[in-house]
Amino acid sequence: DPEPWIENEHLRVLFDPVTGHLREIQNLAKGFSLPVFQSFYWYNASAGDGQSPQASGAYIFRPNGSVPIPVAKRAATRLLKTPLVQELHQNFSAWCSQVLRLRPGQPYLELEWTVGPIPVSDGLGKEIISRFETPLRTAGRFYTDSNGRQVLERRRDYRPTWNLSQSEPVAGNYYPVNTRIFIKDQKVQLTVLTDRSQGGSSILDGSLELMVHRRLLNDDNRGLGEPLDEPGDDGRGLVVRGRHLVLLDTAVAAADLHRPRAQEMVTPPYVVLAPGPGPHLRQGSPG
Amino acid sequence: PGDSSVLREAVAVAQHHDAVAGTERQHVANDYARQLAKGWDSCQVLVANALSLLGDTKGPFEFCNALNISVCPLSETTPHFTVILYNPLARGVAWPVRLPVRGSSYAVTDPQGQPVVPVSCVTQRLRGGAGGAPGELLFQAWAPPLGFSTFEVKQLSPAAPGDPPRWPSG
Repeated sequence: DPEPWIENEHLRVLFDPVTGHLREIQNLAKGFSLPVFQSFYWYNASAGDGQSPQASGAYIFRPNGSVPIPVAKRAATRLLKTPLVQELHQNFSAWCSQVLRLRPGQPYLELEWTVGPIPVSDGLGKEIISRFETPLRTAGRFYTDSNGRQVLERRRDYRPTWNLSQSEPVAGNYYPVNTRIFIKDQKVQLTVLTDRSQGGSSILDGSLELMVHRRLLNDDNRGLGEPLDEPGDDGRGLVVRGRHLVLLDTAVAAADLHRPRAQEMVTPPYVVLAPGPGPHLRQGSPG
Repeated sequence: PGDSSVLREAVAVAQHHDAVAGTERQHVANDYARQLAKGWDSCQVLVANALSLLGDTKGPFEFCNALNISVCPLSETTPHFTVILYNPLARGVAWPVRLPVRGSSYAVTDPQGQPVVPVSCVTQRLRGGAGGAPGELLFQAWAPPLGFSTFEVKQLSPAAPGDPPRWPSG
């Protein structure tokens, strides 16, 4: 497809026809768009170096460089459009894929990512991130929640309560994300909701990233005595699947959108099945 | 008898900083998961009992815990089943339901007995899911605040020819 896209009544999402990456999100209701690139990268987990013997491990996130490596430069893609869902399937590698979905009536883009088993036969521990890049002028600022409630402003290489001399340009800027992370300028806000707690940051202006999976080969010398190397049932390493909801709105209206969505993310409706006509429970009503 | 104290106990144990942060040894992490899974199972019996009371029925209920990888034995093998959507939020929600199925077309009726349209059947080949079914049934459901909705699903035609059954891998 020369110009792959998916849309619903709220959003139109464009993809790069060559690399298959997310390229732009258009907010149809409010008539504005934002170029948004998203892909998966991995930080090479430190095993200790000349500066410090500290390795990345269960307690410690310490990449051995500030520039993460792309999982792949492009993705093989498939497009699926039905009346109830439009989705683009991206296959970055045997251990990294994603489905980007729009459904009628949903004012957000759903990214269902599947990562693992993380290959470590090269002897390198890996910390996998999903990174979003935009032209937003964020001046080093980004926002993360605390336990799903108060959102705090974060500022790169800075702490509000003491003079920080930054020794870890990446790890020193990672914060806990329990439900949401966002970046914004005066007009536009890009919010990403998570379906579980993850590490998050904004290492470059206009970008935000979330750590979705890790597989490490060294103990971090905090008393555990084993690396964070979850073999999973088949011993090949855990496969993890999760969801990120991407919301693009004006900065003033963004909270109206992400607050109810985050509630649904944390306490979604629950499906139970029964054979045949099943029970006649207290009936629901549309809407 | 269903019992929510098993899960309450498991969640209480998992308040330990190791469980919260993932800094425990592997065998301890496995044990936290085991306790939580046992608690989950015991709560599902409790929910099934509640549904039986609410519906004056003894019908068996099935909780498909692996819908995220398109595995649900009941919807994959039964041509006639009911989907019960429980909404824990204090406001009504519309919710997309997506179930692995073997048939190629289905009729869905809502709590008022009206047909739900549209209903989509998509091939699962795109998803490469772990499930055994060749396709997925999609429809838009909804549920009232803190309440249930039941949607009846009937298969209209068998699997599309040439769709070999794919057994769950692994």
